[in-house]
Amino acid sequence: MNIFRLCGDMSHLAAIIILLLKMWKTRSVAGISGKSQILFATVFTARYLDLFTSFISIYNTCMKVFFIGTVYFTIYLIYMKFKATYDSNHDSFRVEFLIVPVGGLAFLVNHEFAPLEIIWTFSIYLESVAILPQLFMISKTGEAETITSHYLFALGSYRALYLCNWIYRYYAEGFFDLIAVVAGVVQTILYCDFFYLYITKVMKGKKISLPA
Amino acid sequence: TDDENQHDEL
Repeated sequence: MNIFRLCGDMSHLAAIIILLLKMWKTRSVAGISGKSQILFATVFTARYLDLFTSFISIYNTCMKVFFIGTVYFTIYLIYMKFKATYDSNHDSFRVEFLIVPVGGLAFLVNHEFAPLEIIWTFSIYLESVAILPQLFMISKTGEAETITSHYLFALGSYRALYLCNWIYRYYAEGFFDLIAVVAGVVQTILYCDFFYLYITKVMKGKKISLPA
Repeated sequence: TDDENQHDEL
């Protein structure tokens, strides 16, 4: 554990809590992509199957359980409790265009051709693109509530901080996981456009609205 | 049981 990794995890945790608070306080899931949340649920479920096979630390186990629990609760809020406020017309990204190629790639490029390892690889690749339905939804509606922007900023920062963690671990421990690093770079790049808008607009008190 | 494939990150 190093400072970058810890900050990354805390940023991820903050993102999830911000999203839940937004939905709970406003009693609305407007502007939130249910499809991205389903992809994240797939990511966590696939990656944390190792809860049953290996123990790393109390911290690791608690975070995994929390991430899995909250993402399914988020899906419950979107598709059941606050369903009336869910904007399904704008959540029209075709997720099969992500799942199929990512699944194929996980089969072809992995550390070891073993079931759990392929599933782990699938989760890493899928996570890198799981935010696309959410970003697509914002580009379709042309705007994002400020609280949604905070959520996305925290969520994007998490993987950017992991990149710092991997650079640190490479020099300090000789640790290098090419699959995670490449996927992490892709994931962070997808947020760059959003980071720019966040810094130039949201930090100056304006909400994100894109030209029609 | 193979340590090499243990992923210690989230």
